[in-house]
Amino acid sequence: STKSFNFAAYHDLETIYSFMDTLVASHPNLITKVHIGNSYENRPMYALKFSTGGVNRPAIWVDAGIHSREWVTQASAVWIANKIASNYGVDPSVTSLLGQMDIYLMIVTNPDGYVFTHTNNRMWRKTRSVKSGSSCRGVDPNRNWDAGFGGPGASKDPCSDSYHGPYAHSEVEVKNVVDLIMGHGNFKSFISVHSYSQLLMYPYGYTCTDIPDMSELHSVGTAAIKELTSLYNTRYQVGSICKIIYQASGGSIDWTYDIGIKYSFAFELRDTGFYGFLLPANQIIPTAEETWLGLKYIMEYVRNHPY
Amino acid sequence: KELFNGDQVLRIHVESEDHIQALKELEEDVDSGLDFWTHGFSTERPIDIRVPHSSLSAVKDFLKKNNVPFNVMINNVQELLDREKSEMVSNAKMER
Repeated sequence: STKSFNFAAYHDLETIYSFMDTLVASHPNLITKVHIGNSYENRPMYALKFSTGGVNRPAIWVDAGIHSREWVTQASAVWIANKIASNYGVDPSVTSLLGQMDIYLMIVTNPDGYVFTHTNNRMWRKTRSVKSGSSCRGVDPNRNWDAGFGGPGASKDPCSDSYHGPYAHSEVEVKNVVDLIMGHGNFKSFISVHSYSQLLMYPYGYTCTDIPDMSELHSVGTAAIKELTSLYNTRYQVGSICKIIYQASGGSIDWTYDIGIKYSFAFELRDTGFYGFLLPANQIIPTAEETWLGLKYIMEYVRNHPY
Repeated sequence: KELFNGDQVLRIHVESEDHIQALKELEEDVDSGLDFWTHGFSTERPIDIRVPHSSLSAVKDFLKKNNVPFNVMINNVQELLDREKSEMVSNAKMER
């Protein structure tokens, strides 16, 4: 039962996948597990699809854990999956949202990396693909998208943690998401969840040029963070990737924005340095709770502003 | 299994263009095995770097020589990892 699941703990991939099965079984009319492909090491990749029916409804994408060591993101996504499921039919906002749109939630976007953080190197961030001519493995999957690919803020060195890979979408984990997004064709929002440093960002990262929708996305982001902050007063900054962190090319939300998904955002959850990627498990639920408030605001805004 | 005994996370406070140049130099030194937890060098935001134990004194000396202000955010990464591991074991027991 999902009721006995310990949301305040970090879990391995097997346990998370098993939780997903339980959640789907508990809400068969709301959730399906979409197998979007397999990882480099042949692990299945799943997105949870929350849908109340209809064909090719407008949809919102949320992914977590593309950088495997950012454990609080996978853990928060588990909590959020359960929150969406349990709030449907109870919370008017979630009910109305799912009456009009579908939500796709990918809890473990980089399963090979996640397993590697549990078994070999807790600090692993990248995929696990092998590069010919190099003894170093893996590509930074958030430098591998076809948006300013290979530009500033990504490394051409396969040993670097921000290695962009041999070509755009070379990583099957990225390609699987790209294919799903392109095949679907009706995503209105794409939200990627990372951790640490407490930021909510919008495009661009590959250039410091402002996007045409900057003022709208900035105001949506600011309002979302006001909601997030209302719970525990966690401090967040809002801005474009390039302006509030650094120029970084090949990022997912730049690609989604450039293909026409206007409401593209990236979260950076807790913390700010005292624990880094080793955030104590007792902070999972507070982090997920506050993130949910911000996420919900964005989702409601997307529902209310069709384009 | 890779261990992180004695690795520290340093928080660097960039205050000038000279500091940025020094950090770029540090970033290019791949042999030090530095793991930049936050990227992008600006005076707006601090930069956190996990420094392997073997490179600690060299990196700290380099920062001091270049007058780059820093402090130690995490004194021993492995201690945090051990705590995380034991927490996971105890959580798994609770679930069973």
